[in-house]
Amino acid sequence: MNIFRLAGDMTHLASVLVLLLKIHTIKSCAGISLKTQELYALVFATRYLDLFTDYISLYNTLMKLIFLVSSFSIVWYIRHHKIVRRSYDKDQDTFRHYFLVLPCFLLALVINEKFTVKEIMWTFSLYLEAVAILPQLVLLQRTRNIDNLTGQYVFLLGAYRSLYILNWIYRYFTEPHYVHWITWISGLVQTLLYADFFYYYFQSWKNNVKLELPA
Amino acid sequence: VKEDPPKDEL
Repeated sequence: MNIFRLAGDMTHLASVLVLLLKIHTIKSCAGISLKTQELYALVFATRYLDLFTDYISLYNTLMKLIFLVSSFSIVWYIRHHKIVRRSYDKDQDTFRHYFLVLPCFLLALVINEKFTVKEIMWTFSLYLEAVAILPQLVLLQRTRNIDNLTGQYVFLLGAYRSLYILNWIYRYFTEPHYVHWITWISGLVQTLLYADFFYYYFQSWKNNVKLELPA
Repeated sequence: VKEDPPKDEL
């Protein structure tokens, strides 16, 4: 475990907690894409299949449980909570996220490190995570108004993956045979998707103006 | 068969 990875995991945890906090306290999910949350729940469900078979460390198991429980609770809140669901704007959140699932699955069948069910599901979860933010970014472009918590959520989510890239660079230079092209490329693609959001986030922060994404 | 290293990253 290196500092980049720990910082990455903590940032990822913070992003999920910020979101849960927002939904739980103000009982609203305005500006949040349910599609992205469903994709993230699927990412964790397909990535942590080894939760009960491979014990890595208490930290690893605990974090997996937290991510699974939090991502599914967020989906539950937005879909079923009697107050929160009213603030979900399904007419705006129209990204056809099923069109993301199938290509990622087919790609995982073709490009993977080993042709086993577990490995293919793990690879699928990597590709899906890379594109899972798209419905949320599209929704932000549409609604134009980004409230602070949503902006922080997306920012933390992008920061976590950027820190993971530093972690991969660090591990590449410190651990022999640590080469995972699939992880690195999908992680890089994911981070690049956030690049323009980061740009506008920093602009708004620097000029101390409300975060606006160009249409 | 060399067991491939478990996925230790989240």
